Amino acid sequence: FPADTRQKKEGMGLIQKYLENYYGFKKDGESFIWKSNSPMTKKIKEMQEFFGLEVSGKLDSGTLDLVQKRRCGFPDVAG
Amino acid sequence: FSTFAGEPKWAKQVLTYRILNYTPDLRPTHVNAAIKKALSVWSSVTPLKFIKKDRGDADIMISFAARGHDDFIPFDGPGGSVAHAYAPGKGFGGDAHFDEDETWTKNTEGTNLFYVAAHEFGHSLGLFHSKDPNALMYPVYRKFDPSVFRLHQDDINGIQYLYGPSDT
Repeated sequence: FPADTRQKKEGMGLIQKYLENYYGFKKDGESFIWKSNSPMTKKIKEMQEFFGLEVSGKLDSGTLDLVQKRRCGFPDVAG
Repeated sequence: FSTFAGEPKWAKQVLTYRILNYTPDLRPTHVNAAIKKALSVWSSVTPLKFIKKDRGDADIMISFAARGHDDFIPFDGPGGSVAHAYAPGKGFGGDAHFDEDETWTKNTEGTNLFYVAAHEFGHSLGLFHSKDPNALMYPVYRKFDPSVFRLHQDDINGIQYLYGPSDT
Protein backbone atom coordinates (compact mmCIF):
# COMPACT_ATOMS: atom_id res chain seq x y z
CA PHE A 1 0.00 0.00 0.00
CA PRO A 2 2.44 2.67 -1.21
CA ALA A 3 0.10 5.67 -0.72
CA ASP A 4 -0.40 4.87 2.96
CA THR A 5 3.34 4.35 3.48
CA ARG A 6 4.11 7.71 1.87
CA GLN A 7 1.55 9.50 4.05
CA LYS A 8 2.99 7.89 7.15
CA LYS A 9 6.53 8.91 6.22
CA GLU A 10 5.39 12.48 5.55
CA GLY A 11 3.63 12.52 8.91
CA MET A 12 6.69 11.20 10.70
CA GLY A 13 8.89 13.79 8.97
CA LEU A 14 6.48 16.50 10.10
CA ILE A 15 6.39 15.38 13.70
CA GLN A 16 10.14 14.88 13.80
CA LYS A 17 10.63 18.50 12.74
CA TYR A 18 8.05 19.60 15.32
CA LEU A 19 9.81 17.68 18.09
CA GLU A 20 13.18 19.11 17.03
CA ASN A 21 11.84 22.67 17.04
CA TYR A 22 9.70 22.63 20.17
CA TYR A 23 10.77 19.61 22.29
CA GLY A 24 14.55 19.61 21.97
CA PHE A 25 14.53 16.28 20.09
CA LYS A 26 17.84 15.34 18.48
CA LYS A 27 17.57 12.77 15.68
CA ASP A 28 20.07 9.99 16.17
CA GLY A 29 19.86 7.82 13.07
CA GLU A 30 16.44 6.53 14.03
CA SER A 31 14.29 4.99 11.30
CA PHE A 32 10.62 5.82 10.81
CA ILE A 33 9.61 2.48 12.32
CA TRP A 34 7.67 2.93 15.54
CA LYS A 35 9.46 1.52 18.60
CA SER A 36 7.85 1.76 22.02
CA ASN A 37 11.00 2.89 23.86
CA SER A 38 12.75 4.99 21.22
CA PRO A 39 13.75 8.60 22.05
CA MET A 40 11.31 9.83 19.40
CA THR A 41 8.41 7.89 20.93
CA LYS A 42 9.27 9.29 24.34
CA LYS A 43 9.24 12.82 22.91
CA ILE A 44 5.91 12.20 21.17
CA LYS A 45 4.50 11.03 24.52
CA GLU A 46 5.88 14.14 26.22
CA MET A 47 4.21 16.31 23.61
CA GLN A 48 0.90 14.40 23.81
CA GLU A 49 0.93 14.76 27.58
CA PHE A 50 1.51 18.53 27.34
CA PHE A 51 -1.39 19.00 24.94
CA GLY A 52 -3.77 16.70 26.82
CA LEU A 53 -3.93 14.20 23.95
CA GLU A 54 -4.08 10.42 24.37
CA VAL A 55 -0.52 9.47 25.39
CA SER A 56 0.17 6.65 22.93
CA GLY A 57 3.55 7.68 21.55
CA LYS A 58 2.07 6.98 18.14
CA LEU A 59 1.31 9.35 15.30
CA ASP A 60 -2.49 9.35 15.55
CA SER A 61 -4.77 11.80 13.76
CA GLY A 62 -5.10 14.14 16.77
CA THR A 63 -1.33 14.45 17.07
CA LEU A 64 -0.91 14.98 13.34
CA ASP A 65 -3.63 17.65 13.33
CA LEU A 66 -1.91 19.50 16.14
CA VAL A 67 1.56 19.63 14.58
CA GLN A 68 0.09 21.24 11.46
CA LYS A 69 -1.47 24.15 13.37
CA ARG A 70 0.06 27.60 13.66
CA ARG A 71 1.77 28.12 16.99
CA CYS A 72 4.16 30.20 19.04
CA GLY A 73 7.74 29.50 17.98
CA PHE A 74 8.98 29.27 21.55
CA PRO A 75 9.71 25.65 22.62
CA ASP A 76 7.25 23.97 25.00
CA VAL A 77 10.17 22.62 27.00
CA ALA A 78 12.32 25.50 28.23
CA GLY A 79 15.78 24.85 29.59
CA PHE B 1 0.36 28.56 34.06
CA SER B 2 4.09 28.21 34.36
CA THR B 3 7.10 30.49 34.41
CA PHE B 4 10.58 30.18 32.96
CA ALA B 5 13.29 28.36 34.90
CA GLY B 6 14.63 30.73 37.53
CA GLU B 7 11.46 32.85 37.24
CA PRO B 8 12.99 35.83 35.41
CA LYS B 9 10.84 38.96 35.68
CA TRP B 10 11.25 42.71 35.34
CA ALA B 11 12.38 44.46 38.52
CA LYS B 12 10.55 47.67 37.53
CA GLN B 13 6.90 48.41 36.93
CA VAL B 14 7.25 50.89 34.07
CA LEU B 15 8.52 49.21 30.90
CA THR B 16 9.30 50.70 27.51
CA TYR B 17 8.58 49.21 24.10
CA ARG B 18 9.60 50.15 20.60
CA ILE B 19 8.26 48.97 17.24
CA LEU B 20 11.34 48.69 15.03
CA ASN B 21 9.51 48.08 11.76
CA TYR B 22 6.03 47.49 10.40
CA THR B 23 4.41 44.67 8.47
CA PRO B 24 3.06 45.69 5.04
CA ASP B 25 -0.05 43.62 5.83
CA LEU B 26 -1.50 46.32 8.09
CA ARG B 27 -1.45 50.09 8.33
CA PRO B 28 1.07 51.33 10.94
CA THR B 29 -1.79 52.82 12.94
CA HIS B 30 -3.40 49.38 13.13
CA VAL B 31 -0.10 47.79 14.20
CA ASN B 32 0.35 50.46 16.87
CA ALA B 33 -3.20 49.86 18.10
CA ALA B 34 -2.81 46.06 18.17
CA ILE B 35 0.47 46.27 20.10
CA LYS B 36 -0.93 48.80 22.57
CA LYS B 37 -4.05 46.67 23.13
CA ALA B 38 -1.93 43.51 23.57
CA LEU B 39 0.17 45.19 26.25
CA SER B 40 -2.93 46.53 27.97
CA VAL B 41 -4.14 42.93 28.37
CA TRP B 42 -1.35 42.52 30.92
CA SER B 43 -1.23 46.02 32.38
CA SER B 44 -4.95 45.83 33.18
CA VAL B 45 -4.41 43.07 35.75
CA THR B 46 -0.98 44.07 37.15
CA PRO B 47 0.78 47.25 38.34
CA LEU B 48 2.80 47.25 35.09
CA LYS B 49 2.74 50.25 32.75
CA PHE B 50 4.07 50.45 29.19
CA ILE B 51 5.52 53.50 27.45
CA LYS B 52 6.11 53.61 23.68
CA LYS B 53 9.48 54.81 22.45
CA ASP B 54 10.24 55.81 18.88
CA ARG B 55 14.02 55.69 19.08
CA GLY B 56 16.84 54.25 21.15
CA ASP B 57 16.76 51.13 23.26
CA ALA B 58 13.62 49.79 24.88
CA ASP B 59 12.86 46.89 27.20
CA ILE B 60 10.60 45.22 24.62
CA MET B 61 11.87 45.62 21.06
CA ILE B 62 9.23 44.54 18.52
CA SER B 63 10.02 43.58 14.94
CA PHE B 64 8.70 41.75 11.88
CA ALA B 65 11.11 39.47 10.01
CA ALA B 66 11.10 36.46 7.68
CA ARG B 67 13.27 33.35 7.90
CA GLY B 68 16.70 34.06 9.50
CA HIS B 69 16.78 37.32 11.45
CA ASP B 70 20.02 37.29 13.47
CA ASP B 71 18.86 35.52 16.60
CA PHE B 72 19.72 31.93 15.57
CA ILE B 73 16.03 30.96 15.62
CA PRO B 74 14.89 31.44 12.00
CA PHE B 75 11.22 31.56 11.07
CA ASP B 76 9.83 28.87 8.82
CA GLY B 77 7.74 30.58 6.15
CA PRO B 78 3.92 30.67 6.15
CA GLY B 79 2.21 28.58 8.86
CA GLY B 80 4.04 26.71 11.60
CA SER B 81 5.82 29.12 13.89
CA VAL B 82 4.19 32.58 13.76
CA ALA B 83 6.21 34.51 16.37
CA HIS B 84 8.52 34.16 19.34
CA ALA B 85 9.58 36.27 22.29
CA TYR B 86 12.24 36.24 24.96
CA ALA B 87 11.92 36.11 28.74
CA PRO B 88 12.78 39.29 30.72
CA GLY B 89 16.45 40.21 30.65
CA LYS B 90 19.09 42.35 28.98
CA GLY B 91 19.86 42.27 25.24
CA PHE B 92 17.28 40.08 23.48
CA GLY B 93 15.41 39.74 26.78
CA GLY B 94 11.77 40.81 26.43
CA ASP B 95 12.00 41.23 22.67
CA ALA B 96 9.21 39.95 20.42
CA HIS B 97 9.66 38.86 16.79
CA PHE B 98 6.78 38.27 14.36
CA ASP B 99 7.09 36.13 11.23
CA GLU B 100 6.58 38.42 8.22
CA ASP B 101 5.63 35.38 6.12
CA GLU B 102 2.31 35.19 7.98
CA THR B 103 -0.61 37.29 6.86
CA TRP B 104 -1.17 39.66 9.78
CA THR B 105 -4.68 40.96 10.30
CA LYS B 106 -6.84 42.84 12.76
CA ASN B 107 -9.76 40.44 12.40
CA THR B 108 -10.38 36.69 12.38
CA GLU B 109 -8.86 35.98 8.96
CA GLY B 110 -5.15 35.18 8.60
CA THR B 111 -3.18 35.60 11.81
CA ASN B 112 -4.54 38.16 14.26
CA LEU B 113 -1.70 40.42 15.38
CA PHE B 114 -3.29 41.48 18.66
CA TYR B 115 -3.85 37.90 19.81
CA VAL B 116 -0.34 36.69 18.91
CA ALA B 117 1.27 39.83 20.37
CA ALA B 118 -0.63 39.40 23.64
CA HIS B 119 0.69 35.81 23.86
CA GLU B 120 4.26 36.85 23.03
CA PHE B 121 4.22 39.70 25.55
CA GLY B 122 3.29 37.07 28.14
CA HIS B 123 6.72 35.57 27.42
CA SER B 124 8.29 39.07 27.45
CA LEU B 125 6.98 39.46 31.00
CA GLY B 126 8.08 36.03 32.21
CA LEU B 127 5.23 33.61 31.53
CA PHE B 128 5.96 30.26 29.93
CA HIS B 129 3.43 28.13 28.00
CA SER B 130 0.25 26.97 29.69
CA LYS B 131 -1.25 23.51 29.26
CA ASP B 132 -4.76 24.96 29.50
CA PRO B 133 -6.15 25.04 25.93
CA ASN B 134 -8.32 28.05 26.81
CA ALA B 135 -5.44 30.13 28.18
CA LEU B 136 -3.79 32.87 26.14
CA MET B 137 -0.43 31.27 26.94
CA TYR B 138 -1.41 27.96 25.30
CA PRO B 139 1.14 27.65 22.46
CA VAL B 140 -1.26 26.85 19.61
CA TYR B 141 -2.98 29.65 17.68
CA ARG B 142 -6.74 29.54 17.48
CA LYS B 143 -9.33 31.69 15.84
CA PHE B 144 -11.12 33.96 18.26
CA ASP B 145 -13.49 36.89 18.29
CA PRO B 146 -11.45 40.07 18.99
CA SER B 147 -14.55 41.93 20.14
CA VAL B 148 -15.11 39.57 23.08
CA PHE B 149 -11.53 38.80 24.11
CA ARG B 150 -11.16 38.17 27.83
CA LEU B 151 -7.93 37.15 29.58
CA HIS B 152 -8.27 33.63 31.00
CA GLN B 153 -8.02 33.16 34.77
CA ASP B 154 -4.97 30.91 34.33
CA ASP B 155 -3.13 33.78 32.61
CA ILE B 156 -4.26 36.23 35.31
CA ASN B 157 -3.03 33.87 38.02
CA GLY B 158 0.30 33.53 36.23
CA ILE B 159 1.03 37.20 35.67
CA GLN B 160 -0.17 38.17 39.17
CA TYR B 161 2.07 35.46 40.63
CA LEU B 162 4.99 37.39 39.10
CA TYR B 163 3.90 41.01 39.51
CA GLY B 164 0.96 41.07 41.91
CA PRO B 165 -2.52 42.45 41.16
CA SER B 166 -3.37 45.82 39.67
CA ASP B 167 -3.14 48.85 41.98
CA THR B 168 -6.64 49.99 41.05
